[in-house]
Amino acid sequence: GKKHYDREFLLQFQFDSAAI
Amino acid sequence: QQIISPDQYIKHPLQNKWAMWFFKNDKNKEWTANLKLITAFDTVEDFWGLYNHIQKASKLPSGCDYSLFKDGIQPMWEDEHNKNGGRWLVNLNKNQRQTELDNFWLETLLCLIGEAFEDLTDDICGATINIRGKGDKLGLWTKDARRGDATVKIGQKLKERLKIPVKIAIGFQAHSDTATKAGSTARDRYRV
Repeated sequence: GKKHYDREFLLQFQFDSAAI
Repeated sequence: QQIISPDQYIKHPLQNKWAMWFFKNDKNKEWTANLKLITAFDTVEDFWGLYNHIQKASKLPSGCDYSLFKDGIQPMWEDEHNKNGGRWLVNLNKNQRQTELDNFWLETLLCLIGEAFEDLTDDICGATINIRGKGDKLGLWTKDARRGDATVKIGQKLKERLKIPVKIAIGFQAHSDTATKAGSTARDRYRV
């Protein structure tokens, strides 16, 4: 499927990435 | 025993794999020697890991660029994917480095990795931010300057996402025009 992400969806991960 | 939901360990895949490049102007070296691939990524989480780790565009010295291109496309006119293409160009004045530049660049990155151009994604090659003393520039690069309808739609989407006022026009130049036009700027093929 097509993976189109809107800005709000993308922004919610900004400060999660350090944990991954 | 703690149960971890899949959302906590499965990264969110992107439609495309993207490569981030850094250019630093060193006049003692060849242009291509100044261009370095930082890394490529294909998940939302890896994008943020990179973005949070590198210097903000507004803090780069004059003469530097960041570029984000689809993996396999080099951020230069000569690349096969770019040679028939062009760029939507957003010129920033000196004051906008502090107020707009980082927002414009992040918003452009989110448009690219989130596929904001939807069914026109195949027209998109990447984007570049140029930090320059005389004024910074943001460019969104597409693969075929002759595709008028698609190019205009991409420009309209970019302008909308950057919240550029309707009365301020942005222009699109073909790389072939820019490359042959030494000194002054190339004419705009399209404006929105």
